[in-house]
Amino acid sequence: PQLADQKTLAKQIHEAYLKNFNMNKSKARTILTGKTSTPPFVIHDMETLQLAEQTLVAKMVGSSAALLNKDAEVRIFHCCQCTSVETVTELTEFAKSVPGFSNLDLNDQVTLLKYGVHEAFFAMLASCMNKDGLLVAYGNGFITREFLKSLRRPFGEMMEPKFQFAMKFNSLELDDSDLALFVAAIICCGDRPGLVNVPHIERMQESIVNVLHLHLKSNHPDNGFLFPKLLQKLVDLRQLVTEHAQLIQEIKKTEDTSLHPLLQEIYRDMY
Amino acid sequence: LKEKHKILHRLLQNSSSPVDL
Repeated sequence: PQLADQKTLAKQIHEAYLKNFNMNKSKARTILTGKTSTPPFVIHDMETLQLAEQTLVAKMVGSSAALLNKDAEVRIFHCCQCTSVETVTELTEFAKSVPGFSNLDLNDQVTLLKYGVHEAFFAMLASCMNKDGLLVAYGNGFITREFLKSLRRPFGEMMEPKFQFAMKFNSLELDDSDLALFVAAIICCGDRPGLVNVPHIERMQESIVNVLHLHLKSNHPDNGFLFPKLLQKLVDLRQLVTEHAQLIQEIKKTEDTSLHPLLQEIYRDMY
Repeated sequence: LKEKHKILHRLLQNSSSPVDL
């Protein structure tokens, strides 16, 4: 009976993941490996960026008059924020579908999301990356790693650590069923600062991590070290988010750009 | 905590209210 319960939990979490996220690894890999009828538009310099802004991005975030006068770095930063905000809303819906999450104290739900959403976001972003670039605008665009790296300080430093993480993470060859459980494990984490009902969350975390372990054994029978490797990725993601949060604080202080209110809430008093 | 995270709180309580980009 316990095994049946674990399989049901894995299935529920996988279904919630497929239902709530617009992009997933399977879709992203289809596009990145050229198996779609229309390939993504490649953004590799200022000219192609402008072309993309007139078509793909205009559809995505609308064209704001205030943004038109800003430099390319600030406009790209704005697009990154829009993607983050959309992903946070998707992650919130996903979290609510994880059995037990909605029964938690509401303050604890807020805390788990505050600390978990960026770790989950960067884990899922890896699905949209290869060594040369990143899928953007719902898979309709592909922005090159070199172009992102060439942006002026501090914006040029923003994505490179995510690419470095993604290349190692992608070598684990997880599929969407594995990622769904991994993302749930990131969110249901009992050691976030300020949690009220730690034992309740630890019980949830334990059952999700157990299911993840079991699922990896059956889905990747030839890779016995996958589970400990993934636990290490949880540590790496925390470090990645800490550095990202510091960079955001620097941008806020030194650049003439605004931070979305939802992201302000999340970054305020974070680390 | 809920007071300092009004948008997250709203998203948790009401899934049908979108966040402006």
